[in-house]
Amino acid sequence: GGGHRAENERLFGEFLELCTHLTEDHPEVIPFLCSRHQKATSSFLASAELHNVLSRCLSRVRLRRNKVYVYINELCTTLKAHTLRRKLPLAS
Amino acid sequence: VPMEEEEDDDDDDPENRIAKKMLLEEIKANLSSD
Repeated sequence: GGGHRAENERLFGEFLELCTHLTEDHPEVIPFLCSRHQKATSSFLASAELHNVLSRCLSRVRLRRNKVYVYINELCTTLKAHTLRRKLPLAS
Repeated sequence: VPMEEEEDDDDDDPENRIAKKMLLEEIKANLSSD
């Protein structure tokens, strides 16, 4: 596995760069997307599925910038579905 | 002279507006649960 990892990282970086300019009115959105990305499983980060979602979101946001939140939301939802469950109990 | 904007309205798309609202609510919920 891992064949798509580097390409996925590159696509995600491109998507972030593009969306940073388009979400300047809400600067909390990009860090949130990054945190979703960081919490995703490593197998998903290297998957063809993520590659497809990123390619689609990237090309769509280029065509329809006024739908940027639709594509960010789609990506966040996809990443959330592949998140590592890491709920640590809080020590009192 | 007032300028007419026709294509440059980010919030004009209803789907985008809903997605934006959902996303911002989720971010807020995440911040408060931390």
